[in-house]
Amino acid sequence: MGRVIAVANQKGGVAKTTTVHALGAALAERGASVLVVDLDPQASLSFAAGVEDEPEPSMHEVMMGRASIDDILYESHGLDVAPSSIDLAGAEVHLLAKTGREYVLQRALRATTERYDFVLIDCPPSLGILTINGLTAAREVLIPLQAELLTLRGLGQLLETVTDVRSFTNPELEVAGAVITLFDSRTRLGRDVVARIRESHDIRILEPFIPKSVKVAESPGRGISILDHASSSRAAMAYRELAAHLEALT
Amino acid sequence: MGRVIAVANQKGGVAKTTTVHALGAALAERGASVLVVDLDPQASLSFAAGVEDEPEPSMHEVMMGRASIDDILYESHGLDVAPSSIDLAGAEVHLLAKTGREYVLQRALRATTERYDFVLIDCPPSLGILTINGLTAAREVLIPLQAELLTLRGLGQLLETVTDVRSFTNPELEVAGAVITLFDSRTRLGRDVVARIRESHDIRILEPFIPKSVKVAESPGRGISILDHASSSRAAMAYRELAAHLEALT
Ligand SMILES: Nc1ncnc2c1ncn2[C@@H]1O[C@H](COP(=O)(O)OP(=O)(O)OP(=O)(O)O)[C@@H](O)[C@H]1O
Ligand SMILES: Nc1ncnc2c1ncn2[C@@H]1O[C@H](COP(=O)(O)OP(=O)(O)OP(=O)(O)O)[C@@H](O)[C@H]1O
Ligand SMILES: [Mg+2]
Ligand SMILES: [Mg+2]
Repeated sequence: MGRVIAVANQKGGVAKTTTVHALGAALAERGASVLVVDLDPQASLSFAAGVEDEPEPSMHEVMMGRASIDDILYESHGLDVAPSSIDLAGAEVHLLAKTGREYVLQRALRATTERYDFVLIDCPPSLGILTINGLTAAREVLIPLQAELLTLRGLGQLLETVTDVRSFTNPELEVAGAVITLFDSRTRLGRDVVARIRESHDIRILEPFIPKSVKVAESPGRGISILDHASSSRAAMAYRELAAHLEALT
Repeated sequence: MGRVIAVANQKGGVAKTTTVHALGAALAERGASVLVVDLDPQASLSFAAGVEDEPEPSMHEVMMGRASIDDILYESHGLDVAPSSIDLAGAEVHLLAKTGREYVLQRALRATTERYDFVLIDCPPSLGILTINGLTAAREVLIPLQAELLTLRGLGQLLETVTDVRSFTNPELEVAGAVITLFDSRTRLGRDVVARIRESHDIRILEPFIPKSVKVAESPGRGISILDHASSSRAAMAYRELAAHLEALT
């Protein structure tokens, strides 16, 4: 039975997509079979993994019940990708009117997770129905956190949402931990915010922190993650170490 | 009649909130009367402007039709702030079932805009019903863009949404332009992406670019924008220059 991990944070731009892509690639490099699911209508993960624009069918058809995950799979550098497109925004409106709307992704993944060691779900920057589907389908949630004040604020709201999901739709959901991303060790702000996180929230902070590096921002669009684009960079090494720690976390 | 400007981009973390706060402060410094509206359930702008957590009533009550903008106003360092709270996420579900759902903010602002020279609306990182309300209430949209590949991808989708809003709910909506934020002049990536934007989209890029600076990330939570926190920093000067250009743009 594969480990299904939602990567979520309603704060925008904290490296959710980058983490799913790089962590997925690092787990595949270690020999694991990995599926990454793009649950964001912006389809950043699909773009970063080199999938052509507006794939059809995509996660939109899966969330509307018109296709299975197997119908939409792409293969990209050792990863299976369930791509998304802007149409997925339309599924949000459709889902809100549906009974059992929180369980659509959980049901769609049921037949698939057996075949993978890891399924990583890239959530959009909101706590809406798509993220709720991601949290309901997953057994674990990984929270990328940029060590800055504005991103710290939303952590409490996110942990409350996780508690709600655990009591209403998914009693097995656990918080795997937070990953500090876009970390700049040269400034005091980063260290101060991490200290605040440790004081005010009861959350495990996974090591290592992922350093900020322009090489990471260069890799999307070529279909490759930072692991292939700049294999010996500190960010690539950090994602490899994170993958090793995550595997040991069962 | 005040200028109502929506600051929108569904890509997360591109400095929408920071731009509304800093630009609003810069316009107020030049003697303009300014209202900033927080239309994001994450309430980042409210936090950055020093409003206490979970203000009640807030934009949630305004979007539910239970309060007016005047009922919820706070004053912060020369700016009027219409704050938000996480409850606003509940208004999204409520609005979707309502006829005329796109016009709620436009109607709520009608009595208010007369009193201000500028009304700046901070939109959430999505193209959902709250952002559609922001685009329908505004006459202009300002698009913060981080010069990176993943953020470039969404620009086409956003401009299509603006075209839809113009043909369905708000024929007066104009694109004021894009503001390049979090710009790091030391890397080639930033310059390359800006060149791509100019090639592939017919959009005015407002000058100056806003430089990346840790001082900006330090200021939220103290209630002050970068203009007060580090008044002579390059980022503060850039926002002042942007304010001058925006005023000249009518
Ligand atoms: N370690 C890093 N160093 C430098 N840049 C990074 C790093 N991680 C991510 N980025 C860049 O930061 C930006 C935001 O990352 P990303 O898009 O993965 O965040 P996100 O949380 O998925 O955003 P959204 O909320 O829009 O879904 C991207 O341009 C990405 O390339
Ligand atoms: N010029 C800058 N230099 C350095 N940091 C910046 C700058 N502008 C914004 N930031 C920081 O970048 C992060 C993202 O900015 P901000 O929250 O304003 O973006 P946003 O687009 O409003 O995000 P969201 O999509 O979650 O609403 C914040 O931590 C902010 O403090
Ligand atoms: Mg993303
Ligand atoms: Mg914001």
